Amino acid sequence: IVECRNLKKRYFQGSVPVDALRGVDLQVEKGDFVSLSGPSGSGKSTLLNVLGGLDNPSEGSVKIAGQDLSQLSKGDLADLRLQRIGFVFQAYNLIPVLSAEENVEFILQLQGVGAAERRQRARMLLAQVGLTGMESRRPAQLSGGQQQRVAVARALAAKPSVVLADEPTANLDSATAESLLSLMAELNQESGITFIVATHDPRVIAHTRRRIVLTDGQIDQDVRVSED
Amino acid sequence: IVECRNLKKRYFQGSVPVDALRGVDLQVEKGDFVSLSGPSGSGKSTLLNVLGGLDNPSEGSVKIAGQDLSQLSKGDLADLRLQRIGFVFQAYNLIPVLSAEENVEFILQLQGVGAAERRQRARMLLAQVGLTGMESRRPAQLSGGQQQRVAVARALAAKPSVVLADEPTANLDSATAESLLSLMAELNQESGITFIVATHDPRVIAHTRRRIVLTDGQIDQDVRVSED
Ligand SMILES: Nc1ncnc2c1ncn2[C@@H]1O[C@H](COP(=O)(O)OP(=O)(O)OP(=O)(O)O)[C@@H](O)[C@H]1O
Ligand SMILES: Nc1ncnc2c1ncn2[C@@H]1O[C@H](COP(=O)(O)OP(=O)(O)OP(=O)(O)O)[C@@H](O)[C@H]1O
Ligand SMILES: [Mg+2]
Ligand SMILES: [Mg+2]
Repeated sequence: IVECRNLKKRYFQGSVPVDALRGVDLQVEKGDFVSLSGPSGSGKSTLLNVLGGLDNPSEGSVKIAGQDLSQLSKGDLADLRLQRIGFVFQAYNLIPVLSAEENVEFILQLQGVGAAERRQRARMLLAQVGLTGMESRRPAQLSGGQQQRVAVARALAAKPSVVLADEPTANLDSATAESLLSLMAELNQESGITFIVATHDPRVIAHTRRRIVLTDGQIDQDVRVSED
Repeated sequence: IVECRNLKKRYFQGSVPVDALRGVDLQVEKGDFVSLSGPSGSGKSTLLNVLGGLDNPSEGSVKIAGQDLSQLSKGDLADLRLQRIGFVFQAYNLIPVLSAEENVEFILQLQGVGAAERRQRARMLLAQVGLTGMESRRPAQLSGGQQQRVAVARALAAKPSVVLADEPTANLDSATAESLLSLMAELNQESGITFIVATHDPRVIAHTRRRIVLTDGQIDQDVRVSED
């Protein structure tokens, strides 16, 4: 469901090239639960951004659900992202003037989901990430880990086919991280949602069947582990 | 060097009170290296903000280097923070239009440090957190973990007496986190800088002699471990 070939991403620092991705080949099956780890600066966020159509590669191609992103019009790409991809940003990117609940409902509204269902789904997801009672708070009135969980709830509420999560447990204690992972595992198994999770967290990696390690813009390791 | 008594912090959500701190008593000696852990939402950031004079308590008192923060004028408090306290924010709070190097030098400039020495100190700290070659990049051109390290370098460059670090390794891989902790341990032992580190990271907790656990706005545990 997610596929890329010879993916390269080059930034320019003045005239100096920075090769964030140096030729990444990847195929992720529908229903897979993949962790993507590697040193700080190795290209994890860049890879997720390009896979999610938020950024263009310098070379190579990306296919989501069979569609080549470079062949899509701007409108069609935005549509694909809205309907098919749930993104959890490393810096959350919550809308400061909206409450937690409104932030989660925002994407549902763009998707044309009715008001009653939006509210119910948002409240359920916020409850599932442990934020019952905090629905009307704005991001500035929430702790770092609470903001992180709103960002996760927002990505999941949209019922995407693929979730690209950039370090979703970075600011969470063990118990909260554990319950978030169980929620993701449950959605993966029961709804067939595909997960690609960039992470430094060994607990997250332990929860995944497939473990990819990125180093210096290239895949260093791509192993499948048996169920334990 | 850091002391608080019966510290309380109450927010209001509409008319509903939220007690983020419910009476915290703490005494930290000069040269101590303390970890502050506890569930997401337990009050760690709030405690660091109040200890660092960035926020006022609803009740109780804070003393830094013998000075009662509530007795200081606004100017004297700002001065104390500038000269004595290094703060690493959970969300980094880097200045987007400044480069990494300029972000680190910023505080030194406020402290009146000369241009040549500012440059040298900033470069050394950036090298010590593994960011050699990235000095002229702006935050948006850095990975999450690289931004986090600039925030750490900024706090350390100012040569504070006390460093209050809010989850400084959240976005770092094990090797990078380890080297950051060694740097902090070195500054603690050689320069006598006091560290209070809010964290979910077991590796960080393992590096600290004194471990405080906060739950629901109160200190649940405050233990000293022997050197290992
Ligand atoms: N706009 C840019 N200009 C120059 N270099 C960039 C830019 N954006 C990212 N980079 C560099 O590309 C590399 C990969 O960045 P990326 O954010 O993907 O790393 P990461 O693996 O997500 O790191 P972390 O674990 O710290 O979040 C880094 O070295 C980063 O400094
Ligand atoms: N302005 C505010 N209004 C209402 N409640 C607030 C406000 N700021 C913080 N809180 C609440 O106070 C509690 C403590 O927040 P704090 O940020 O100190 O937690 P934390 O321990 O740092 O959490 P994390 O590990 O997630 O960063 C949280 O439940 C939070 O929702
Ligand atoms: Mg990243
Ligand atoms: Mg916090």
